This record gives sequence, structure tokens and C-alpha cells, in this order.
Amino acid sequence: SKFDPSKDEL
Amino acid sequence: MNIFRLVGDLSHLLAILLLLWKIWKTRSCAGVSGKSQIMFGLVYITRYLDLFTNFISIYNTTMKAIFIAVAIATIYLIYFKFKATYDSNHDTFRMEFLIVPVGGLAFLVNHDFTALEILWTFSIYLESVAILPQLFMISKTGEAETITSHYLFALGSYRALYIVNWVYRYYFEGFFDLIAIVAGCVQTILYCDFFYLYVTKVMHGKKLSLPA
Repeated sequence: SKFDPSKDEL
Repeated sequence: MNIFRLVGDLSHLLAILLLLWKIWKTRSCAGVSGKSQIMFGLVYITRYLDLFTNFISIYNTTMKAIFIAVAIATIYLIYFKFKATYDSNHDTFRMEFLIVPVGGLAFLVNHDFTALEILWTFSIYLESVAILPQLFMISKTGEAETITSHYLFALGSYRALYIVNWVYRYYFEGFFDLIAIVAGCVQTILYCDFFYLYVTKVMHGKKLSLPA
């Protein structure tokens, strides 16, 4: 799946 | 990773460790809302399911694992080990009043209609209101212990720093996530009244107590 920047936030 | 997010994450970590340490050290969870802690546990578990599906970084994985572990440990101390000290008479906020509407909203307003994405959205919405039982409990008893105040201040600081992080990411990375931003702002607003009391009372060495 594509990289989702919001998911690297905790 | 920018400095605001890093300091925000560390503030978040400090908050949950502080609460766990306070309960362990005093052998008591008096004044702590078990319901808020159950909802935070639910927040971490539903948000960090991606631990099993994709790897982002060692930092990311470690922090997620710590948050889940500390949340479960805190819930265990409140509802099992130090249950006798749990102030359930004052922890009367009804969790379903938050969980049901938040679950419905996660189904309706999300980025992608998949199980993982809906659970992620649910956790974002739930986190924004999970502190309400704790604030409600303080308003009922009219006071909070100093360490509980520090816990709330560290937790609120984490939220405020995340807003700065989003402004930074918008300007320097052109990235923004509306769901996270709106829910994050709602959450931060909930802390404002508490921040005011913290600055005017606790920082001047007084216990946090509400005007009669």
C-alpha cells in the first residue's frame, strides 16, 4: 500500500 | 520527524509513565479515572494495529509498543491490583456516550472504507474525547492531586505540540490530514480550561482545586 504520512505519527 | 513532534511524543510518554509511576508509588489510583484509561487503551490498540501490517521505523514501533504496554499496565493497576483504592463513585461518566457516537462518526467520515482505516479513524476521534471522564471526575470532586495535574499538563502539552507539528508539516512538507487536525484541535481545546488552572494554581505551588 502507498505510504501514508499521517500513520508515522503516534 | 520534526522537533515539535519529537518533544510532543516525549511529553506523551512522560505523561503516561508519570501516571503509572504515581499509581505504583502511592499504591493508589485515587482521583484517577479508570474510564479515561480504558478509552486510551482502546485508542492505542485500535490505532497501532498497523504494527502488524507495515514497518515505519524502530522509533515508531518502539513507541507504539510502549504506549500499548503502559496503557494495559495502568488499566491492570486500576481495575485489579489497586482496585480497592479506585474511586468508582466519582468516575461516573458513561463511556458508551462517547464510544458509540465516535464509532458512528468513524464509519461515516474516514479516508478509506477499510477495517484498518476505520479503526484508525475511530482511535483518532476517541482520543480527542477520552480525557473527558477524567476532567468530569475532577469537576465532581473539585480537586486533583498534584501529580494528576502534571499528568494532564504533559498530556495537553503533547496535543498542543502536535498542532505546531501539523503547521510545520503543512508549510515544509505540504502535508496535512484533516481528520487528525480537526480531532486534534478539539482535543486541545478540551485542555484549555485545565491549562489555565494549572498555570494559575499548580505552578504557584498550590493544589489544583476548583472554585466552589
